[in-house]
Amino acid sequence: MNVFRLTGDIAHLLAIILLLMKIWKTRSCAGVSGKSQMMFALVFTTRYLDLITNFISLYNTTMKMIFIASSYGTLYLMFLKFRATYDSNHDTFRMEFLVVPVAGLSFLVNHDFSPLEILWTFSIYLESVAILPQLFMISKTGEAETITSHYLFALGSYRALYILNWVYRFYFEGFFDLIAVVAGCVQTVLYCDFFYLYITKVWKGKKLTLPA
Amino acid sequence: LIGSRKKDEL
Repeated sequence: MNVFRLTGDIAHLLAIILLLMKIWKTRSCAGVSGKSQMMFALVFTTRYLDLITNFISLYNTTMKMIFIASSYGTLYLMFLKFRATYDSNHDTFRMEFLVVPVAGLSFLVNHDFSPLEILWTFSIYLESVAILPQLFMISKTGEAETITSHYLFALGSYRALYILNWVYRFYFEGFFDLIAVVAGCVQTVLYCDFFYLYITKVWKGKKLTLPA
Repeated sequence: LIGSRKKDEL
């Protein structure tokens, strides 16, 4: 464990809590992409199957369980409890355009052709693009609530911090996972436009709106 | 260490 990974994990946890709190407090999931959230639940489910086969640490097990539970909790709030507030008209990104190619790629490019390893690879690839429906939704409506933009900033920062963690681990532990690093860089790049808008608008007290 | 080993990251 190093400081980058720890702060990355904390940012990730913070993002998930922020989203749950936003939905709970406002009793609404308006502006949140149910498709991105479904894919995140799929990401955690396929990645953390090793909860059953491997024990790494109490920290690792606890965080994995929190991530899985919270992703399904978010889906419950969005698709059952506050279903009436779900903005499906604006959530029109086609998930199959991401899930199908990512599934194909995880069969072709992986560390080991075994079920758990392929599912782990699938989750890494899917995570890198799972935010696209959310970003697409914001580009369609032209704006995001401030709390939603805080959520996205925390969520994007997490993988950026992981990149620093991988640089650290490469130099100090000789650890290098090409699949995670490439996917993590792709994931972070997808946020760059959002990061720019967030820093130039939300940090100056304005709402996140897209230039016309 | 390349890739496939016990995954300690989240």
